This record gives sequence, structure tokens and C-alpha cells, in this order.
Amino acid sequence: MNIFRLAGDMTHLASVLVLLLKIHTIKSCAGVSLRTQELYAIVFATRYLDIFTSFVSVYNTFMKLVFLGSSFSIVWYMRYHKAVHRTYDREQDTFRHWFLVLPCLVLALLIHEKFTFLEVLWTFSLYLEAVAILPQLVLLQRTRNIDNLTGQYIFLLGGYRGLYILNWIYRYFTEPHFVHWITWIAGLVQTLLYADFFYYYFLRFIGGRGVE
Amino acid sequence: EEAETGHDEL
Repeated sequence: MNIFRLAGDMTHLASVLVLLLKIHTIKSCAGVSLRTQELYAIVFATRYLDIFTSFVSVYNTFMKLVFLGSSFSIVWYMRYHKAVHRTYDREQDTFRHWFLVLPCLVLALLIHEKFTFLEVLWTFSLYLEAVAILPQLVLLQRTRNIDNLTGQYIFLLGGYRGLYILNWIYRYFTEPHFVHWITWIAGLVQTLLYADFFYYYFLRFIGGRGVE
Repeated sequence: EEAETGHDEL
């Protein structure tokens, strides 16, 4: 573990806590894409399949349970909780996110580190996570301005993988044979997709107004 | 910290 990865995990944790806070306390998911949340639930479900078969550390297992629990409960809230569901913007959240799942699965079957069931699904989760934010970014474009909590959520979610890139650079220089091109490229693509959002976020943030 | 799948990151 290094400071970059810890900062990345804490940023990721903060993003799900901000979203849970918004949904649980003010019972609103306005501006939040259910489709992105569904994709993230699939990302964690396929990435943490080894949670019971391979123990890495208490921290690792605990964080996996937190991310699995939070992503599925957010989907549940947005789909089935009456008050929250009422604030879901179904008409605007129309990105065909299932069209992202199949290409990621095919790509994982073609490009992976090991051709085993767990490894292919793990690689699939990497590719899917790289594009999972697209429905949310499209929804953002349509709803124009969003409340600060949603803006913070997207900012933190985009930032965590950027910190992971620093972690990979650090590990590359400190650990022999630490080379994971697939993870690195997927992580880079994922972070670059936020570039546009980061630009506007910092513009508005510096301006002191909400994110538009 | 290496898991059997080689993945020690979240």
C-alpha cells in the first residue's frame, strides 16, 4: 500500500458516501444517472468475485464489502424507494448502457492477462468501469446545472482513478516486474473521460457557483 | 499482499 493508492481508495469511498448522503438524507437522486449506478454495481460484482476465495487483507475485504454494499443499495434506492425514485430523471437518463456491457465482455475475452473465469471477469470489470461514467456525463450535459453534492460525487469518482495512476507509477518504479498494461490503459481512458467535466468543475468551483 | 488472482488493489 502507498499513499497514492490509499488516497485513491479514500477518494473513492468519499464519492460513494457523498452519494449515499445525498440519497439517504434529502431522499433525492436528482441529476444522478441510475444507469451509471447499475454499471458500477456490475463492475464491483465482477471485480470482487474473489472476495471469499482469496484473502488479501482486512482492509481489502472491508473496502470490497463497502463498495459492493453501497453500489447495490444506491441502485435499490433509486429503483424501489418511492420518495427517491420520484426524483429520478427517467426521461433524461437514456444512454443505452447495456450497449457498453457486451463490447467490454468481448474485449475481455480477447485481451486479458490470464484466460481464467475470474481473470476474464476481472478484466471485464476494468473495461466496464472505464466507460461506466458515460451515462452520468450525458445526463449532466442534458440537465445543465446540477447540485453541489452530485458535482462533488462526480469529481471524487473521477479523481480516485487519477490517484490510482500515480499509485501505478509509484509501484512501477518501486516494485520489480510490476507491469499491468491493461489496468493502466483502462485507468487512463477512464480518467481522460472526466477531463471535460474537470475543466468545467474547476471553472465553476473557482467561480464559487454550482457546477453547470 | 498478492492474492492468488494477483490482484491486491480494489
